[in-house]
Amino acid sequence: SMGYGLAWSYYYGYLKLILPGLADRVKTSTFWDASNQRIAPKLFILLPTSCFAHPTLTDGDSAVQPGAHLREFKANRSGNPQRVYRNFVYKVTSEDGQDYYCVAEYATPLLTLFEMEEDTLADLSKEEKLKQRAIFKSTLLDILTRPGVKECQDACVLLDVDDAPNSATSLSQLLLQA
Amino acid sequence: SMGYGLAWSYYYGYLKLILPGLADRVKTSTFWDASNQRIAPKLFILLPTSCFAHPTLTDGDSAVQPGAHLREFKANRSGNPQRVYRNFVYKVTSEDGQDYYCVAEYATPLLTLFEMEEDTLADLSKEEKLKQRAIFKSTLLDILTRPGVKECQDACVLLDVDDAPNSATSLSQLLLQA
Ligand SMILES: Nc1nc(=O)c2ncn([C@@H]3O[C@@H]4COP(=O)(O)O[C@H]5[C@@H](O)[C@H](n6cnc7c(N)ncnc76)O[C@@H]5COP(=O)(O)O[C@@H]3[C@@H]4O)c2[nH]1
Repeated sequence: SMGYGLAWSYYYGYLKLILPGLADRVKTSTFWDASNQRIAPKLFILLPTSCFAHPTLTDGDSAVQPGAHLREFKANRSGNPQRVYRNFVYKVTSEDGQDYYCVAEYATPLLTLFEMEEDTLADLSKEEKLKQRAIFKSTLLDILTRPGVKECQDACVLLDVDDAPNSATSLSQLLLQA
Repeated sequence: SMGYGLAWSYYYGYLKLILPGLADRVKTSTFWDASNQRIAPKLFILLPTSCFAHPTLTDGDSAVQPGAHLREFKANRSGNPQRVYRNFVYKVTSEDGQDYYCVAEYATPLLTLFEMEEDTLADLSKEEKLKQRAIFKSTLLDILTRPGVKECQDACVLLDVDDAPNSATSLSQLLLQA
């Protein structure tokens, strides 16, 4: 199924490559000391319930402020020498005025499901999209929790984002609580 | 099915983004004048029959020599601001000593199918891998040949690569003939 393949693609083509060295890139960034280590050495992966991913998190919630990119990770992959992978640090401010930083982004494969639902040529109904989203998430959890991938499992957090219009939780609140 | 989802992901998450501006990035590169325009303003997408993609094309055939990267394309995508996409130019020399250049790479989603087949947790036999490869290719052709995507269709070429051990055609020959 689609969600199954997208989860494996996300693991082999991305998480397996970038997660092992992520904590080191966080701890050697300017954010580590500047924030008194108020930045988790992990990737927060956002899973919107609608599968719609904004271009930046700030577009999704202006209270999630842009920070800066972490150091790049490069690898030869599939005919592309020194392909560039890099993550971005966002800043959220708690109610008592404390700044927190986090490495976060949406799970890009979900955006594909959203775009397919909108495309008349792709054969994807809203129900099927939500079903494939669930398969994507459960497959990813299976991959990340099996023996032997601890360096990936500890290095990322999957967060559901309820983006229904009447949703009670904003992106910034979700990140502050995570 | 997996191949169907990977094809749509490859289109919406990559080809739709990078192909429209590719010809311009080729024609404004140093290769355009340096090679007397012996470089096609297109992306050659290699589809190995085994789905195995070498890290670089040179690893697949030492007669395919490294050139250099084209100018980067950046876009805000799915929470990653200014995500970097860039392609690479390779050089092949014909029998009469003429140098030709081409922008080429393997189709990244196929490597995922190969890695899944090797992974005991992923449920993918060799037969199923080949079936999903065929679905990936036919779906991609359907997407690229429908009305309204001419800027993508003219900007890439899909090339099957027979990488069986007894294969008669090398990667360099394939690229010279393309
Ligand atoms: N050759 C090539 N160069 C690229 O820059 C590139 N970017 C994407 N792709 C391929 O297009 C398709 C759609 O990409 P998407 O971003 O939705 O999924 C991506 C995305 O969710 C994640 N990922 C990969 N690279 C990055 C990255 N640099 N930043 C964030 N996420 C990434 O992992 C998935 C699989 O990646 P690949 O397995 O490399 O192949 C992708 C995929 O088949 C590329 N292919």
